[in-house]
Amino acid sequence: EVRQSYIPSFFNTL
Amino acid sequence: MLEARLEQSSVLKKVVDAIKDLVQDCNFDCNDSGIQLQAMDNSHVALVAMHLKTEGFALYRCDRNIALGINLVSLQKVLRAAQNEDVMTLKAEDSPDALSLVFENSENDRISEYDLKLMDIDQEHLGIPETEYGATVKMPSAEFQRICRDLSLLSESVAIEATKEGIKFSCTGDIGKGAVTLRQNPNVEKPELGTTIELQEPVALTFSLKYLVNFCKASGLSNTVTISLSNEVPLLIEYEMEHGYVRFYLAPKIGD
Repeated sequence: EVRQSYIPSFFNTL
Repeated sequence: MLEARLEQSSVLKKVVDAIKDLVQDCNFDCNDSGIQLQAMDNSHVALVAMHLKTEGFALYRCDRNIALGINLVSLQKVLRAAQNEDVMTLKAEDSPDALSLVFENSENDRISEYDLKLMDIDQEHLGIPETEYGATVKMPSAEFQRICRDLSLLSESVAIEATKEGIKFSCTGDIGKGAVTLRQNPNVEKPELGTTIELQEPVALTFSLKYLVNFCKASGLSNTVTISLSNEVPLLIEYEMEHGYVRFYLAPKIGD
């Protein structure tokens, strides 16, 4: 089963 | 204060058209490098980054950084009043509550003036790390749009595999499955119609087709699209303009 990941887990807030 | 003039209103019209279905409210950050925008969609699965560089403006003056908080649907309503060939001048004071837009037609016998109310949008800025991608594919934007649309009729997800043979888009759904493989084909006469693949390492990732179809609304910005992939990082879809770009980042679907 694949699940969607999210942008903030790759690019952190400045 | 900001004063920026575009020879062709179509530049901003096309950019807003490309991103208005992905993000609603966003800050147009004006500084001495031009006008930039970075925003995630509501579900935080995708990020759009746009840059209209100073060189793309017939005139550009920005004394200090100004963030223009704009609702894209409202901006689009105002931009509808601009003809593609109209000269467009954007003006705003420092810490403005409105953006002035002036459209002048090429015969210079019609001048339209609009003020768009601005919003306070406190959007966090994300750091996008420089990435050496495993695979970088350049192809016709219409071709990519067709592949995404065709496969989105079969499935919600597409597996993208880049190998030295080429790039393969495959999907499986309730009605069956489909796959499209593009081989390296530089097309020397018409480079913008060719497909080139730079491969550092084989890559295989799965993405949501709904988002890819959405990104393809930007196909009008450029004849070509560059797709950059690396395992375990968001996909980068870039539409280059003469003096700027619109980039979409899409977080992958990860198998357990």
